[in-house]
Amino acid sequence: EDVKVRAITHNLDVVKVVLLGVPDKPGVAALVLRTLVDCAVSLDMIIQSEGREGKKDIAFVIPREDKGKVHKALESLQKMLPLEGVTFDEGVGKVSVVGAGVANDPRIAFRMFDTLARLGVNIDMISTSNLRISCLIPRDRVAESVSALHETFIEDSEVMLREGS
Amino acid sequence: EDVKVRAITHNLDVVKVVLLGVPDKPGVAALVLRTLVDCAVSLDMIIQSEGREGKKDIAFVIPREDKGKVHKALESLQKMLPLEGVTFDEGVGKVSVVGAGVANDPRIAFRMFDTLARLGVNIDMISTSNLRISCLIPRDRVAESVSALHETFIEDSEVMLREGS
Ligand SMILES: C[C@@H](O)[C@H](N)C(=O)O
Ligand SMILES: C[C@@H](O)[C@H](N)C(=O)O
Repeated sequence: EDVKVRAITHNLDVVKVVLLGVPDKPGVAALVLRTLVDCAVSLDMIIQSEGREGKKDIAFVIPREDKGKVHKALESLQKMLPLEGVTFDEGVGKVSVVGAGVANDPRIAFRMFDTLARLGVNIDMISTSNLRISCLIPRDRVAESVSALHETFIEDSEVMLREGS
Repeated sequence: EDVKVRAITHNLDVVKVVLLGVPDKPGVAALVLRTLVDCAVSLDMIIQSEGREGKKDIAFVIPREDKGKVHKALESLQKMLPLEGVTFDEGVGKVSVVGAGVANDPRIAFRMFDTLARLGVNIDMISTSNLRISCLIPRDRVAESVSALHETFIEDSEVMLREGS
């Protein structure tokens, strides 16, 4: 199944921003995005998962150079929108396993998460699409994680192809 | 910018599964995926966001026919892994805005979330990749949401193209 994995990518130019405990009702996500549109930032990921008691966290990833203006924009937002807090985390990096259908096959996600686990790398956030499984992990573990993922998915499959031919 | 949006897609064959409050340490995501691999299920989304106090929720979406075997597999997992609970939600459906670069432009995410907000549709989960912004919403709102998103992104841009020619 590894033939599906086409590449391992990473991005160190990321800051994780989390709006904690926003009201879980219609219009809130739109308001948050409106704020980001107004400060002309580009986004790398938007993640919203399960919440608790009528509240949700909305997390997104921005380029490091945009931290200042997003911080400013979210300060104003907090006057309009009740929330528990806003956090900025510069200690993360992003690694992704890329290829058609990767997210649909749990074996690929398993091998990605297991590779990171074996390095003792904690997975902070996970987001998938049919073409990509992306994880936020500690920034200082990105380089070795990329190598290890390469070994799991790319080098092994090259060996398999050679053996098969 | 709407020329980026190539299609609106949806999926009603989904059940949202959430493992609540798993320990946030290396190896946990791998163990969860191992369990899913062993019950041969296919996955549609995996989402993990911010947690609280050393715990995280891991959410994923499975086909409705797999609910039984995943339920069984997660019962065994709960013996091995301390967690707060496991929930199954059959009341969701998935809608996606698809196109190159859609997730990087907050204006597209804004217009998607705003379209849903105007219908009074609550957004339960959000996951993005560079090709797709996906939302889980109430199942009984999927059809009208797809129409509205089509109107926002596809029909308007066709009008724009005609006017421009
Ligand atoms: C939390 C936020 O996503 C909210 N549920 C909304 O629909 O906007
Ligand atoms: C919660 C889970 O993702 C954990 N952080 C892990 O690395 O496996």
